[in-house]
Amino acid sequence: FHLGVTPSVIRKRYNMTGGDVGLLPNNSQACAQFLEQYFHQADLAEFMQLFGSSFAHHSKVDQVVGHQGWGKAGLEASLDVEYIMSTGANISTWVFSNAGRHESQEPFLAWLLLLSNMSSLPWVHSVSYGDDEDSLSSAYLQRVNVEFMKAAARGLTVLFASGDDGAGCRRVPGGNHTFRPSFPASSPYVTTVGGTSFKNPFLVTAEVTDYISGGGFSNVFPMPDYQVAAVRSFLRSAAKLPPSSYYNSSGRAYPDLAALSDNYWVVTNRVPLPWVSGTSASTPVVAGMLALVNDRRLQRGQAPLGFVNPALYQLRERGHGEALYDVTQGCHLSCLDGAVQGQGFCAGPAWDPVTGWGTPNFPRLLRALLE
Amino acid sequence: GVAPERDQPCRPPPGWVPAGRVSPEHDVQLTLALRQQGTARLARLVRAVSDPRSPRYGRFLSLEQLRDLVQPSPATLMTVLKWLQGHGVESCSSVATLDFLQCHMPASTAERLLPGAEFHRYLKDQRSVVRSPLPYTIPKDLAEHVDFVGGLHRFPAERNVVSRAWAKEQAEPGQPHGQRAA
Repeated sequence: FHLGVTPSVIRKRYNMTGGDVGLLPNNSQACAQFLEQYFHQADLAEFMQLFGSSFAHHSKVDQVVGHQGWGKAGLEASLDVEYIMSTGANISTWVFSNAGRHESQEPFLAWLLLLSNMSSLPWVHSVSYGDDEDSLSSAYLQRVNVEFMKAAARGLTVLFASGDDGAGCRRVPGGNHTFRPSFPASSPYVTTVGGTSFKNPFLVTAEVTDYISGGGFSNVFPMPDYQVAAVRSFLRSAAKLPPSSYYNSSGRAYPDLAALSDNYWVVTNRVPLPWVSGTSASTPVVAGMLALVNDRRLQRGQAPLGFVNPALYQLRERGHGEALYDVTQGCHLSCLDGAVQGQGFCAGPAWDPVTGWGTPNFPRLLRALLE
Repeated sequence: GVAPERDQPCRPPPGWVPAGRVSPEHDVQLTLALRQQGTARLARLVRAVSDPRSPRYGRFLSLEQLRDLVQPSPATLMTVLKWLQGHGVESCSSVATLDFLQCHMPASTAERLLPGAEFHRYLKDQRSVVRSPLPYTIPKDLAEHVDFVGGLHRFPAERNVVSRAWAKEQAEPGQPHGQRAA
């Protein structure tokens, strides 16, 4: 049994062995979050001392882009760094920090400008950021979406947390409820990561949905070609669907995949903290794994993964269905009203809008993505 | 003028307290998203380099090649620079892909540049931001050259994804902290 998620629990659940660590000096990964938080190198060192004995790892972030002040470490900043370096073990890691920004700056926009201004960047980016789609102008949404296209054209893999509101909920004019998609999770050009829990929270067992796992359909971006078949299959076969007025069934559907998002241990300000949850936890875990896949691809002289969604949605038809554990049990939350009674979508076979294709079975995923 | 972001909410999110309009000489930083070229070609290219079945899978662009694909047209660059210089805005920096401009200027200049905007300070906990509670406009002949102007309406992210989920547990009355795990 275990008392919460640590790197060894994650590596055990996703079948990562001691040999699944980075070997190349010129591979790299990065995390970014925009809550003006700092992380402390000393926390990372302590975290690795406590939890990193079963695998080779770096104990230091190699590069911090932006301000790194001297304030208290933030929970989210600490979590991002500690877990991307646990699955993306022994890989050079950058942190994009916006603490101490100019008071009229938009931190997320500033990060996008950095991507457009740096010729050498890590290949994989884990980003804990999300806003309600309906709180952003269409000009902004469309332009930011083009920025993600630019990143994909350069071979960057950009992952976003799917959010912690389940399907979300808002009241539309007239008083009815509808689900509330999150952005950039709803961009067709990013890889969006949902969340799961262990079926038995104190054992390394199968996973079920984490009820907070963000997921649904964009009201702005049409469904991209690469996921039409998978989503159509879900909409056709789902045992139970919310009323169609609650979501845009022709919109970009997300998440794309998921990982554990419940009850993490994090070291922050020298103190190990339990019960830390959210898709901000699952996103760096997946990001680290994809950085490790890049490590192997680069060793073979292959290109890095780049925008991974087309490959991800082809895995099953190419006979690599085992690359992901299919999470088929549980639903996520949504509007508390008579129509949906707090329930959004429910997980089902193959792709679903709660956990996507499921959670990584690393060795099989590696084999599939090396092909 | 034209309001590029007419549908952008300008209200401050809950918790941000208005602290008055900033002084006319207060320095603000604006980010101009310049209209790019070649976005349709860019979308086709992304599809080709990201699909394992495509012969061009993995053939990614360098930053310079990306710039050549998306950089704004000379007309866009000239029109925007002339507009900025016309208002005395000199302190700008661009990015390698030339499709963003970050400019510093006094608030009074920004309010002339973007009619309708007013720059106010807002406070929350120890944080302070300067935003405009009123929509901005740009001259009509700029509308085809500027996607949007950042630094006016969107507040820093509130989603502390981790703590909210935790806070949710806190907020649910009667549910002991560890029950969710149980």
